[in-house]
Amino acid sequence: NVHAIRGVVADKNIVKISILGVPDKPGVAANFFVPLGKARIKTDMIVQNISHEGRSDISFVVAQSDAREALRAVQQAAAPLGSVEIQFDPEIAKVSIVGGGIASHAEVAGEMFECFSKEKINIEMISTSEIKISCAVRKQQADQAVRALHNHFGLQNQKLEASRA
Amino acid sequence: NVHAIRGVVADKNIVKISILGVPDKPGVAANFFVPLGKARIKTDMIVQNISHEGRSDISFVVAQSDAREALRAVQQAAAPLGSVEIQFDPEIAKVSIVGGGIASHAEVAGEMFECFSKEKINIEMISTSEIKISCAVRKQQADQAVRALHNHFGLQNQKLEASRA
Ligand SMILES: C[C@@H](O)[C@H](N)C(=O)O
Ligand SMILES: C[C@@H](O)[C@H](N)C(=O)O
Repeated sequence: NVHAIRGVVADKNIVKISILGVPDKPGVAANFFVPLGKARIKTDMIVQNISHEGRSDISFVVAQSDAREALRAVQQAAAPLGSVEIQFDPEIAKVSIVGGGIASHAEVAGEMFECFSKEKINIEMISTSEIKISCAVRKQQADQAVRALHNHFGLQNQKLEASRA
Repeated sequence: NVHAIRGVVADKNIVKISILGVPDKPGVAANFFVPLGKARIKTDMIVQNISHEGRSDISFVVAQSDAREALRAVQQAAAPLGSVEIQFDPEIAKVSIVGGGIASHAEVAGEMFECFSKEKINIEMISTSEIKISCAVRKQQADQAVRALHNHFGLQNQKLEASRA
């Protein structure tokens, strides 16, 4: 499936903010992301999974240079909600495979995750689209992950890197 | 920001499978998605957020026609792991905004979520990339969500629909 994947991208210039235990009802996501937008803070890898007992977590990443302001905006938005916990994680990287063939190649996701497994790299978050699979990992493991993905998908000469992909 | 967003896509021909409480250690994601790939089941909207007490949830969607086989593959892969719960949700739809301007327009995510909020539509999962923001909602609310997004982003004449986007 060497043609399914066009490249591997690692983004290390990011931090992760997780908002834990938000009420899973209409308006809550807007409550956080409208102020972030008004503050002109670009968010990426917004991830929310299914809720448990009416509560959900929302995580996202921002550029390191936006970390302080993003955290402030989220803390302000969280205040009226009560029992919400905010976690800040500066030691994260986003490692992604990109390619038009992802949606049509059923095996690609498992192969990417198996690369991480063989390197004993823990996958902390996953977010996908039809042309991109992104995994959050420890920043110090990003280079190792990229090398392993390049080797597996035969992309040694097509390395793409972006400081804010 | 009418140029930031190129279209709205709704995918109703999908079901959601959530694997709850998997150990958050290397190899677990591969444990599920390698067999899915071998069974040639195309997965989309793979979502995993941060773990709690060493356990995490992994959700994904498949085409309705793949539901039975996907569920079987996941149940088999879960068996050795012990206390893992599998949830199956056929009443889900994926509603997405697509556009090259998403990454560079900080306000777009909040505006999308605010559309759902105004319609009192609950956002059940979120997965993003630089050119796409996808939200999982109840299937019967998908059309209403699409109309609201079209109206907000001024896309009445650019409606894109896909049975498997
Ligand atoms: C948790 C959050 O996404 C909420 N369900 C909302 O619709 O805004
Ligand atoms: C939960 C799962 O993603 C696990 N962390 C893994 O690396 O496979």
